[in-house]
Amino acid sequence: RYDYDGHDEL
Amino acid sequence: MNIFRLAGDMTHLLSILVLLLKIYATKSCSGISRKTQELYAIVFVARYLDLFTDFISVYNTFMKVVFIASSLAIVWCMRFHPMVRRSYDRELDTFRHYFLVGASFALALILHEKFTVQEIFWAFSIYLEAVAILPQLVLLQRSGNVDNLTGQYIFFLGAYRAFYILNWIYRYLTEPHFTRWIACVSGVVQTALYADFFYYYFISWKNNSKLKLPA
Repeated sequence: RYDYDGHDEL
Repeated sequence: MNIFRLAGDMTHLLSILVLLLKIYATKSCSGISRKTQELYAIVFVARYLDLFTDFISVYNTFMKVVFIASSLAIVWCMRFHPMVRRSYDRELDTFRHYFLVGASFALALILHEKFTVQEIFWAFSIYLEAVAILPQLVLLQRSGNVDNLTGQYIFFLGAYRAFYILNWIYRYLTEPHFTRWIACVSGVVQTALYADFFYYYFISWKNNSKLKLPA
């Protein structure tokens, strides 16, 4: 899973 | 990725396709607020600054490009396409939307996840998206009648954020440290702004009558 830094939502 | 978020993204994409269909098929943008479209273009450009720096997935990158390109294309059409721009309701679309830009940016300087350029622009885009529909809703109230495609466009636009709220609830329940307060609170406000539109849309759908918003 992506850590917080990358906003993984559009 | 969960079904709620996928449904939200697809509904969002559908709203843009409906708007493009309306503009392309009727060569008219009557009933559409250019100011709202300009705000959405700002939202996507400000939110996807990480387009070239953070690769998350092909889907993520593809959708970001589609949202940026479509929102800029719609604004370009409404400003410069000779036939479309003639049908723009200039005298009805008078909401001072630059206030929304200023207020959202000021709030982003105060409330953000981290004090970095990218995070401040991300928070700015979240706040701006929540209020970007206001010029469009004001225009509809002024113009009274709503053509089907415009009504469907706004319905899908409101529905997509409602799916995202379900997505945030799902992620909060399934992912240990998932917190997205800025996006959640802003998303709830955004969906709430559609509440009265949804009400009149449902009434018109139930009575199979033309959608009319009380002036």
